[in-house]
Amino acid sequence: GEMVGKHDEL
Amino acid sequence: MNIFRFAGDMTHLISILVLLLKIYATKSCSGISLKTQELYALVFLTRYLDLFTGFISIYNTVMKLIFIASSLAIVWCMRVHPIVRRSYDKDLDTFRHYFLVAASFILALLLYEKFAFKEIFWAFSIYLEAIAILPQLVLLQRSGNVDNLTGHYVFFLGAYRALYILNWIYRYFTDIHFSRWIACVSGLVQTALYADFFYYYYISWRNNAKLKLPA
Repeated sequence: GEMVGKHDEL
Repeated sequence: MNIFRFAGDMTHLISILVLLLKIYATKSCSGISLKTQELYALVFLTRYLDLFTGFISIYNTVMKLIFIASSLAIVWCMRVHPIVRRSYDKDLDTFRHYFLVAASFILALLLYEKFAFKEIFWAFSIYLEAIAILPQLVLLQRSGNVDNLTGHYVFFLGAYRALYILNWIYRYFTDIHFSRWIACVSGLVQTALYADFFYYYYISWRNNAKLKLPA
């Protein structure tokens, strides 16, 4: 899931 | 990773390759805004601060390196390369892009996901990317006729973020924790800025005529 601060997109 | 995001990244990569092709093939950067290129270099440098500290995937790291290297190479070409720099439309590319940087930074200090150094710079890079195309769009309107490669470059650049919007919609429905409002709203603004360009690009494609933006 998307956690704040983990930016997996370019 | 979903097909929309992968297509978006590939479209973004294509736009950069088209620009590099134009500069390399014609040894000219006429019609290209150096200010927009400098803003993109700043976007990538402030967004990919975690390039060496965080690891997501080989693909993610490689693409970040390509985006940083290509944006810096284009700025170098337009500023330093003895032949290319001569064709830069310095007196047409007069947008005061420092205001765009200042506005994005102030907004990033007000609107962020978490008040942390990397998060503020991430939000800054998202806001700046949304408006970084403005000097380029203004230059296109001023320089009248647009050469094909420049037109394709701007088209792919606009299309990539439109594909990202589909990616965010997809992730909204599939990724329960997904919350990326800053990127979504900013991406919508970014894509909306291309609306009139997309219209004139479509008209030029349909009439098989030269791309022309009204002054």
